[in-house]
Amino acid sequence: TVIVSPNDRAYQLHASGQKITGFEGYAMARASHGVSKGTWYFEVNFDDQPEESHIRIGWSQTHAALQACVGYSKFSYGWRSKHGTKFHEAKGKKYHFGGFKQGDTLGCLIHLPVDK
Amino acid sequence: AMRHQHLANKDMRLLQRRLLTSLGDASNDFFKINQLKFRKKMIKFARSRIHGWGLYAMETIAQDEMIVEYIGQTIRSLVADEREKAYERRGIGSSYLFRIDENSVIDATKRGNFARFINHSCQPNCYAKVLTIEGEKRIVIYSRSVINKGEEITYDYKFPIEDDKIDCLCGAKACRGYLN
Amino acid sequence: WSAFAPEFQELEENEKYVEKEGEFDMEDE
Repeated sequence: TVIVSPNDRAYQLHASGQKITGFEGYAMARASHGVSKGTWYFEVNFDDQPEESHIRIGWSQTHAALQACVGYSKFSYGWRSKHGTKFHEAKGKKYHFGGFKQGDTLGCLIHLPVDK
Repeated sequence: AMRHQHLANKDMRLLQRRLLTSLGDASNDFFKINQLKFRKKMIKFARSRIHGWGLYAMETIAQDEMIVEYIGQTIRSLVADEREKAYERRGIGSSYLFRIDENSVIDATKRGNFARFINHSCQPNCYAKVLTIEGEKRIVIYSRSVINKGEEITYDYKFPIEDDKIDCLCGAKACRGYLN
Repeated sequence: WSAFAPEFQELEENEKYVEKEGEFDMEDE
């Protein structure tokens, strides 16, 4: 079963099973399982969003720093709850107007062509 | 706990004694750091022969005395990396970023106290020590030898070695030539 | 001495910096 990795994550995040909670500045946790080819999709429920807080979710290689947000470097691709902006190498681009919030179910798909 | 069972009694006593002394040090440091606030008068700010401005002893300071706390904004390492790039882009001189541990840095570039003006020397009369007080890590500058009245306060910045060098102006006999 | 460090703010003790949401962003459309 895919869970939040107990060790491939920033020490200050609280994670247990498939649930993760962050505080203060952005920090990252990766899943216990990764993929390297083919087309994959995962979904999460956005359970709780305190006032003025936001999350970013997406896909990350193992090289991406844990003490930053997904989409900060060339090793990861992020989607932000605020304005629905997508990020890669710390550059935000318009992607999904209005963003997402608590109560939404978020889906992330990655397509890694097998023959490339 | 598992390890303790394997420790012979004598080691256990040694371990306990070491624990107590370390606790003792911390509480002693805690007491001394609060004294620190009232002892700022023993140093003054003035032009430095090393670089720009510096801090000078206004009285003779004994060895291993707490002199001043290096105060600034506590930030995470990656935030410090981003700031260092931003400061360089804006031409803000040598950074006043002081690494506490692998996770955090104290940045005194824009907010902090005058400890940021203490210059580096390769043969310093002070040293910096990271104290953990009530779970919070703080940086304190201690005298490493007796400092005479009128002497400039200096400590070794211990900057990491880098390719693009910053010349060292400390003028000490054993000067290493560069800060980094 | 704050005159020698533009817009320098003196602090009595360390201040924990509160990061912004866009702390790590270079550009944000």
